[in-house]
Amino acid sequence: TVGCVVVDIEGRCAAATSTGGLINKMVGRIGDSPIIGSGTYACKLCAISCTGEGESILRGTLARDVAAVMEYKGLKLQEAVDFVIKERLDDGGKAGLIAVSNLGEVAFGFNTNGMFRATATQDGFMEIAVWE
Amino acid sequence: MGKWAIALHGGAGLDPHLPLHRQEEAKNLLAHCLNLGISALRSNLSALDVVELVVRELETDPLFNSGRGAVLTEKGTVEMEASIMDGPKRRFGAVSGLSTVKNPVSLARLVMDKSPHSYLAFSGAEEFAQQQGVEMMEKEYFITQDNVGMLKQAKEAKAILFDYRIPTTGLDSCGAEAENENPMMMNGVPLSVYAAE
Repeated sequence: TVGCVVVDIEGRCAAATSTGGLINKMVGRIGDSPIIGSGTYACKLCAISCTGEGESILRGTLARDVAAVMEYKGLKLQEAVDFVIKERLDDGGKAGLIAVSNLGEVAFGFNTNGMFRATATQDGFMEIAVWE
Repeated sequence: MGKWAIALHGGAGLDPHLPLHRQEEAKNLLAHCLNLGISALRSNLSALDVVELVVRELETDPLFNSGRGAVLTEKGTVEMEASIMDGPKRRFGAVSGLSTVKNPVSLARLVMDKSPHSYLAFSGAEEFAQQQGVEMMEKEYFITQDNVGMLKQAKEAKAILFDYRIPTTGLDSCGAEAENENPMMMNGVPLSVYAAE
């Protein structure tokens, strides 16, 4: 699974996710990536793209929940990501996600042992990483 | 005027023994795609255009599980899916069950922009792709030796695996080396049979 989230200088957020799904999956199986609110989501506030065990991400509506706790609980982006990864994945569910906010922030979180990721902000921050 | 920001991923869940050269390969691709996105943002492309541009690049490289390099179903076929979402208007496009479209994320964009719907799947999505004239490939284009090996090992392990590369036997030291340790389990099989996505 691959994904990208962006906020541009006009403050517009967008997200995209693409995948082949699970190795040895049943024919016809749909995962989280194309399901808006689960593997992919963008609104005025933020944009999110998820990866991992699709069925857990679907059950947890992970992407929309990041936006929802920002909107209704007033969490900041990284707090929202940490909350959702910690609280919204069912037992044993393994996933990771990346996110940006309309304030030009980036965040990520995962409960697997690593996630291929790259992040950058206009302030000059840049990180390319694999592990914790 | 706000500030731009960008993030991209290539999959979660990795074998702790991932060989260094594979880590470097992945980091190089991530750096290439990050720089592609940054220069697009500096040229004032919209967020929507930038996410499509970056994911297309990731789909085209066989390293990660999407587009070329997508993993295989139990029947050894490819069924790709993708979605794209535009935050300000909360518009979105999604596709599933693609087996010949070179860049699924661009077809998802066309579903959003050029169809009366938000989600098309399987034969309907493939038909729409033909109508829109997007680049379509022979099925073999998507199937890499790596993926054939992964499917074989997943079948031997009787497991359905997410976003992992299973080294073909003998290929990676990580498989042999990890076998000696008492393996952590993931998806019902020892983590040691995985190599990173």
